[in-house]
Amino acid sequence: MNIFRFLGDMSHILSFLLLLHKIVGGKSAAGISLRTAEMYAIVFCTRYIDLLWNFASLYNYLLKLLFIGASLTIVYFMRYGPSQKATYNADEDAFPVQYLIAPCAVLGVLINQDHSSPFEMVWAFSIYLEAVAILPQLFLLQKQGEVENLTSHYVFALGAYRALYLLNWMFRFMTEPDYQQRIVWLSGLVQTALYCDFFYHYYQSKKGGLNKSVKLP
Amino acid sequence: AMKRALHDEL
Repeated sequence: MNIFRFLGDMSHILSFLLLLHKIVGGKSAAGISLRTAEMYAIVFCTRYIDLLWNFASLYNYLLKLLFIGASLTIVYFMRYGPSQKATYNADEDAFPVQYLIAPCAVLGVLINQDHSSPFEMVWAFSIYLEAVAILPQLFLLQKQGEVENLTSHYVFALGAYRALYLLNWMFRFMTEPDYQQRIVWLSGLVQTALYCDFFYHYYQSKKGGLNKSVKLP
Repeated sequence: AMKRALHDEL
C-alpha cells in the first residue's frame, strides 16, 4: 500500500458518499447518468467476484463489499426511487452503452493476463469497461451545459481516484522489481484522459469559490 | 510470459 493508492481509494469512497448524499439524501437524480451508474455496478460485480476466494487483505475485502453495495444501491434508487425517477432525465441519458460493453468484452477475452483463466478475462473486461464507464455521465453533463455543484464534486472525485492510481502504478513500477501492469496502466491513462476537459472546467469554475456551478461549453 | 499479476489492488 502507498499513499497514492490510499488517497485514490479515499477519493473513490468520497465520490460514492457524494453521489449517495445526492441521490438518497437529496432524493434527486438530476444530472446523473443511470447508464454510468449501471456500468460501474457491472465493473465492480465482475472485478470483485474474487471476493469468493481471494482474501488478500481485509482492507480490500471491506472496500470491495462497500463498492459493490454502494453501486447497487445507487442503481436501485435511480431505477425504483419515486422522487429519483421523477428527476432522472432518461431521454438525455442516451449514450449507446452497447458500443462500450461489447468491445470491452471482446478485448477482455483477447487481451488479459492469463488466457487459461476465465476470471482473468472477466477481470480485464472490468478494467476496460471502467475506463469508458464515465462517458454517458460526461455526455449527459455536456448536453445539459451546467453542472450542479454536488454532481461536479462527485465527478471530480471519481476522476481523481484513477489519476491517483496512475501515480500509484508509477510508484510501484519504480519501487517493486518486477512489477508491471500494462492492462491497468493503459486503461487508467485512457480513463483519466477522458476527464481532462471536465477537470479544466471544474478548476476554472471552482477557483472563484467552491460552490460555483461548472459550465461546460 | 507476463508475470501473473496477483490482484492485490481494488
